[in-house]
Amino acid sequence: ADAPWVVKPEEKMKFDAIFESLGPVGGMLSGDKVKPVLLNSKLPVDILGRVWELSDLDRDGMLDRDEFSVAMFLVYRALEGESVPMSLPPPLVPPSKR
Amino acid sequence: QYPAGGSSTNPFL
Repeated sequence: ADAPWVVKPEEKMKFDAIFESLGPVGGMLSGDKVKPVLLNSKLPVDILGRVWELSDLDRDGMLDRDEFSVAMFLVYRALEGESVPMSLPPPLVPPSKR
Repeated sequence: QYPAGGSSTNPFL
């Protein structure tokens, strides 16, 4: 449970910058704002749907900055040819949400 | 499979 988050600090900084550029409201990004960014990856919609399922940990239809980092992490890995897992591996769960 | 029923919070569904 105290394993380091797989999202490295330098990656987190990059993802946080993207998060901020999308105009979060109250520290959250709605699906409407995140969807075009993920679609921009050109990954299949069913894969992106799974990325969302895994990232929106509290299932409120919004992503906070840690959830957004999980989404971006999964998208980048998918673009590198790795498959998106069916459930979120514990090391991918943000430390703030364990 | 995604959970069925209710309003989805997933913008890709």
